[in-house]
Amino acid sequence: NNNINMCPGVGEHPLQYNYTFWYSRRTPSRPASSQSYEQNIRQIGTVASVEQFWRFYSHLVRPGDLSGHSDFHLFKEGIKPMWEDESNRSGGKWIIRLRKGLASRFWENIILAMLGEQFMVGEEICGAVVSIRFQEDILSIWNRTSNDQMTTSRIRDTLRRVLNLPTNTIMEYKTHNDSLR
Amino acid sequence: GTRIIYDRKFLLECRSSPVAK
Repeated sequence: NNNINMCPGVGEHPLQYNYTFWYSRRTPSRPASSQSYEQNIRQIGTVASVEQFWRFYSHLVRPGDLSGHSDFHLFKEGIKPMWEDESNRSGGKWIIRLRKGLASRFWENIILAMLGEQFMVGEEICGAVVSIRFQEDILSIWNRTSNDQMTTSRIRDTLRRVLNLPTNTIMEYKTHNDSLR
Repeated sequence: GTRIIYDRKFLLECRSSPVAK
């Protein structure tokens, strides 16, 4: 389903926002330019309720079972998972690097916290990404306003709580501007 | 306005009982 106007079904539990799943995969020979990124990323479905989320999610491959250089993105409907999107342009992301084997569990926990509005930062959250790489996997959560320190601290603290991260986990905040340079 | 908040436990319960409560 790529419907723009997904609605909760009768008796279902609505989400605060609709969310769209995206998938991207890069072949190592291709350059990582923004154009090829846009060409390689595709929408795979939008959900509007808790029940729609589970129906969709249950059919997806677990990220930890993906091979190569692949990403799942879950973003609020209407926000492209690219820094160029207006909602992301002044934003940034918290990055958590994970050793192999942890991605599926942490990805599920981060997206449940996002769908359930556990971050308590108003409109600030844009989406979350799990990136499968060769040596390690990377989780990130994107927000709109990178220079709003109250918000970024609150997101970090919520992440620590909901993910119950190993104590030696390093969390790093990057503005999308920095990523661009 | 009011926000729709769900904790992890509730979301997981919805997974195991797909029929609306």
